Amino acid sequence: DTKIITIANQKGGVGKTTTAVNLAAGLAACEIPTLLIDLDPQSNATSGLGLETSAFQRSVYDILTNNTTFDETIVNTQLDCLDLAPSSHQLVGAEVELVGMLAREHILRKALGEMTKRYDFIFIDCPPSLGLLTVNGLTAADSVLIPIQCEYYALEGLSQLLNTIRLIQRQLNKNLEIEGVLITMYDSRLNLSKQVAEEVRAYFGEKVYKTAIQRNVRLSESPSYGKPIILYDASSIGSQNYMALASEVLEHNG
Amino acid sequence: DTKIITIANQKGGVGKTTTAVNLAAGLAACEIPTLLIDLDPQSNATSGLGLETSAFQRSVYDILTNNTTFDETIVNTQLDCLDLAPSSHQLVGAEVELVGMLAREHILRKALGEMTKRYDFIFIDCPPSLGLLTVNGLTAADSVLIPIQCEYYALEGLSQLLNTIRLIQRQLNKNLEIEGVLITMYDSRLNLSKQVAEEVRAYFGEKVYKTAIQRNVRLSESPSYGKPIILYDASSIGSQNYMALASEVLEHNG
Ligand SMILES: Nc1ncnc2c1ncn2[C@@H]1O[C@H](COP(=O)(O)OP(=O)(O)OP(=O)(O)O)[C@@H](O)[C@H]1O
Ligand SMILES: Nc1ncnc2c1ncn2[C@@H]1O[C@H](COP(=O)(O)OP(=O)(O)OP(=O)(O)O)[C@@H](O)[C@H]1O
Ligand SMILES: [Mg+2]
Ligand SMILES: [Mg+2]
Repeated sequence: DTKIITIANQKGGVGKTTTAVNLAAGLAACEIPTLLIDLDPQSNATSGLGLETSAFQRSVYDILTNNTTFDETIVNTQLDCLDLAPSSHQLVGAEVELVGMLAREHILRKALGEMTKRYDFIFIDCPPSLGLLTVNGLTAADSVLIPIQCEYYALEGLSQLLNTIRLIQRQLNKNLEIEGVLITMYDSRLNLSKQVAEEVRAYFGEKVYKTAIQRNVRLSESPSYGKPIILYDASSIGSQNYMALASEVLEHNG
Repeated sequence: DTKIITIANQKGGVGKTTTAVNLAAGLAACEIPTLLIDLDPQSNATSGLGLETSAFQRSVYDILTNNTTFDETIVNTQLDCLDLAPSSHQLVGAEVELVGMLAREHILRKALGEMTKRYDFIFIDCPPSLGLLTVNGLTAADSVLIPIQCEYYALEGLSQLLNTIRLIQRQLNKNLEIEGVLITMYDSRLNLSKQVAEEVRAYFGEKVYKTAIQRNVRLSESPSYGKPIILYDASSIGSQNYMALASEVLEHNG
């Protein structure tokens, strides 16, 4: 069966999309059938894979609001083993639209139903908030991967995120686990980076991936070429880091 | 009369809070009475000024949901001329709570009423979304200051933000203007930084501040000491940049 991993953190700009795109691409490069779901109205994961939201008739918005199936939404990417369920700008209004719906937190989970037979991994990229889009992502998932930027403000938001995860485990998805905690934008020249990384490892222990993603400009250049790092610059430290992360994720999941 | 400036951009991690805290502190250091309103459930602006949300009975959440006044909420900071209306974690649920309220977009604007006589500038720090908290911030404001990080993904979200601003101008706040566009985390060693800055200046022309905020680790260290940059390290490039920005904002506002 498939493993559904949601990538979430309400703190903005911590590397959720960069991790979703490059981890999914890393696994696909190893011929592992993978789906990436772009649940963020900003649709960065969609453009990070070189695709334009305006090119699609249907998107994740239609799945959430008018019973469209994943089958009708999923598109191919430049990597054979990687498919995408694209975002759309209409998702901006989805949170307000979902509020009044019945079982509004479960819509994504129900829609995923059959898809789990087709893919070994399904990743969900979330927006920087704890609203109904992220709640749908956490309710649909087997586990959550938490990127944490090596910055002070990024540490602050953790307790709120863990509270939300506990709430989801109690009320919406009792099997939700923490897949892992990923240190991102690590810069070994900065004391702040080292301090934050130490605190994260002290707080989360075993859950923290051995791989820390280093700050690497090639990672921030690659979306402007519409390519995951493995296709843009496979020799870069950023690409090596994400391939190492892919192996760790595979190890944890047998 | 006072000038109410909302700091908004739905892209995460672009420097909204860093700008809100350090611009407000920069003006206060010039003895200009300033209020900072923390509208983000993450409450980074509150902790960036060395304050703890749990220490307060009332917060912006109470203003939005149960008619508490700003008078009852505002607290002093380390700077004589800077006051803060603190955030609280309860704001996480506010967007859903606001959906059903009458004139839900105008609550903040109405509550600000009398406050405008006390301060020369009021800044509002927004969360990374275009939900009802940010909409309240844009409806209450005279103008919006848009921080843009020198990154590709940060450029992508601009058209969505401008669409939202146009919508607000048409339906909720016809006097809303763009106060300015601020280039943040500029690193002159990176081509990507230069390219993005060029594109921003080409797109926004005169609206872009002459001051670009450079990437400077002292800016990301200062919140861990609970101090705005001017109190943490006034000689740093980050502090100089924000003081230069403060002068530009003063120039634009007579
Ligand atoms: N390791 C890294 N090195 C350098 N730049 C990075 C790295 N990881 C991410 N970035 C850049 O930092 C910015 C923020 O990353 P990203 O957009 O992935 O974060 P996010 O958490 O998805 O943001 P949001 O909260 O807006 O969804 C992007 O411009 C990205 O290109
Ligand atoms: N010029 C700068 N140089 C170095 N670091 C910076 C700079 N500006 C901001 N930072 C750091 O980058 C991170 C993101 O900035 P900040 O939190 O202010 O952005 P934001 O837009 O308010 O984020 P959010 O979308 O989560 O509200 C913070 O850790 C901050 O300390
Ligand atoms: Mg993202
Ligand atoms: Mg912020």
